[in-house]
Amino acid sequence: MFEGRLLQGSLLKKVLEAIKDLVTDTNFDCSETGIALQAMDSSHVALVSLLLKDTGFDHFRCDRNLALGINLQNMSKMLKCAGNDDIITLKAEDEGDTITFMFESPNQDKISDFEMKLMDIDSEHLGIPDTDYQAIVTMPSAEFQRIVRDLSSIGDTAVIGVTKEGISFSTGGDIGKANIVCRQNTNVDKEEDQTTVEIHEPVSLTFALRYLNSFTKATALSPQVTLSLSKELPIVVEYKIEKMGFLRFYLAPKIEE
Amino acid sequence: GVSQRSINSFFAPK
Repeated sequence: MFEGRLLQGSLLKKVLEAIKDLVTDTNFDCSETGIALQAMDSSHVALVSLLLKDTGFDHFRCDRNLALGINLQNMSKMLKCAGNDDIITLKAEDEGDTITFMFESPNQDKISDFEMKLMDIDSEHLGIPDTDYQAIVTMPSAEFQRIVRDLSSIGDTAVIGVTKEGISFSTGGDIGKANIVCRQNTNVDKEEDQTTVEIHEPVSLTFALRYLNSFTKATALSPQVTLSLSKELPIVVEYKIEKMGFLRFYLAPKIEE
Repeated sequence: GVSQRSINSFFAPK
C-alpha cells in the first residue's frame, strides 16, 4: 500500500492550484523515494514536473511503485475541503481504484475522509537531459508574477533576455511596447528579495505569456523563482518546495522560422 | 515570423 502524511497540508493544496488549469489528467508516480509527477499541457507546449520527496513527509510508506491516475480538477475539489492548517494524508491500496485523502485539523478534533476515484492514464514520460544552462536567474516570485501579469495586458509574447547586468522582459502589442529590466541585486536585507544572475553567455528567447502567467499560480509555494535559459531550449521556471522538492515548468520557446 | 515549438520536439520520450 501507499501512505503519505503531510503535516503542512497547505503545500499540497498550493501545488494543485498551481497545475490544475494547465494539466487535466496525470499520474502521480509513487515510489519509496516519494511522489513524482510529469505531464504536458494539452497543446504539448509546456511540461510540468513535480517532486515531493519521502523525507518531506511526516510518515511515508510505499510498498511497491504505483501510478495513481488522477483528474486534477477533481483532486482540487477534494483538497479545497481541507483547512489550510490541516494535516493531509494520502492513502491508496496496491490494487485499488481509489485514493483517500484524510484531513486532520491541527488540534485533532475533526477528521475527514474523502475518497476519490482513480483513472487509467497512459502517460508518456519525456527524458529531460541535464543541461548546463547559459543563464540562471533567481528572483522574487511575486516580482516575476507581477511582471508577467503586467506584460500580458500589452502583448501575447515576451522576449526574455539575460545579460550580466540583469534580466529583461519585453513585449509589444497593438497599443505599444513595454520593457522591464531587473538588475542583479544582492544588497537587500532579506535574501528572498534578492535577484541573482548567473551567466555563461547572454541569451534571449521568446515565450508565450499565457503560459508564463499560468506558471505563476505557483507563486504561493516559494518566495523565490529560478529561471534557467539556454539558446533554443525550453525555459525552466522552478519553484522550490521547502524540505520536499520542487515544482518545475518547462516552456518551449517560439523560434524564428 | 516566430512559431511556437512543442515541448516534445526538445525532450524525447523515455
